[in-house]
Amino acid sequence: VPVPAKPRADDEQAWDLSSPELLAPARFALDMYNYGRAAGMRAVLGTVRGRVRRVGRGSLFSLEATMEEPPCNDPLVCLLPVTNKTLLCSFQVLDELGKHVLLRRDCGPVNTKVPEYGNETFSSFLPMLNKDPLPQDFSVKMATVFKDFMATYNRTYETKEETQWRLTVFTRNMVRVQKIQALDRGTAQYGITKFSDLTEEEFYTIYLNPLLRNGSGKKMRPAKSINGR
Amino acid sequence: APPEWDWRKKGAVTEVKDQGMCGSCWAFSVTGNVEGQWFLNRGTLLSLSEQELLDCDKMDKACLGGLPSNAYTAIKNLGGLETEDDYSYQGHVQACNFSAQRAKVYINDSVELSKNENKMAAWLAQKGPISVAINAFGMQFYRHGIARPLKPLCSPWLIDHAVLLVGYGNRSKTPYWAIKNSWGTNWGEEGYYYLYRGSGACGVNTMASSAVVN
Repeated sequence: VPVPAKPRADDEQAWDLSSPELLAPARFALDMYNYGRAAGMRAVLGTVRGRVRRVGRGSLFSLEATMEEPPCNDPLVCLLPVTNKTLLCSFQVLDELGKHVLLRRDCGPVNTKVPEYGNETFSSFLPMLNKDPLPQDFSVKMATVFKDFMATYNRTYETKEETQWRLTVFTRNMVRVQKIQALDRGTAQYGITKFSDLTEEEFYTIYLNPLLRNGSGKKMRPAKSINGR
Repeated sequence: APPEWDWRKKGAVTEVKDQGMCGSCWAFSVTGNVEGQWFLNRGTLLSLSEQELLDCDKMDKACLGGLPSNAYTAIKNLGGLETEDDYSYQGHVQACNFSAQRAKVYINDSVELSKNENKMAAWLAQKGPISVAINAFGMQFYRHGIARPLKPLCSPWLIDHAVLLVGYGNRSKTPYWAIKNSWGTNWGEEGYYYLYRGSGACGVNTMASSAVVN
């Protein structure tokens, strides 16, 4: 349902739902949202509103969309059958010469307040994305960096869709790296590693050890303290 | 404790290993500790088998995770550890194929260490590398340098990765722990992670332990 809203800043377009320009980025965002899901488990797009900002040779779309999650009755997949669930998501999709890159995806229950764009604290963490204009050929640059990553770590992906998805994850991880770097008070340098194409969930599930959260398990006797020499 | 210490320079640490796509960090942390204890108490550095723990330590969950305290108990009950060569790493659980005759090392006990990082340093310098468990915040993208994440982001209550302390020191006045990880040599500083020392960063002092070899 179109929800007219007045523009927030002179140079930004008003939320303009009727613009066919939104169709392609909205569909791309939905594909990325549903990536890896079996048929019948995919969410469908509800209401969409968006605005566009010209950046370099492309356009940066900011979308707010409701995603209708399908009911989940498979006892193997979910513990409790869930009736239809609606999530409110905000996406940022860069379209450069027809090539889409998903830069941001934030979703939450409909009643969660979506962070306001232009929130200074938020934007201060994303200097890369807040350069105005975005670096020229941002997606081309990111694709080049991603190709280097693939060559360095000998990465291959089976399908074009998988490659597209991993580029999206890689790009999002570059944003996460900036946050982690900004919040480290030591001398550590964070950046591209062999895990840069994994989502946080994948990394946690594959490489980390959730059992450790339950504490140290069986009690061991304390070590004798070292008598100073 | 001495101002700095590094067991790598004293021959007590084997090469950096790679756990692969498996949550078996607990096994690598424990074998690294037992390798150090065996070297310091029996004089020989042997590279020991993590696969034996994945397959035969029924208290833990192989690639789904495990606890060092359980692993020490399993090594004692099994009767020891085989070498890496005799029971090589596969990166997924298989049927237990342990043979007591092939075991090259044994342990007598295991102990829990103090949570005081100065005492931990003193213990490490005198007794050997220490098995610890930390919050792995930021490690997915760590490249080099001394990590010191903000405490709320690297909470000591959300421990999720077991590693091995092999030394400590200072780099331009910043105190650090030298940590042997098990993600291969093409991660971090040749496979090592350096974490700020003295503030309980990422819970490094919450689960320090060691095997005991008489």
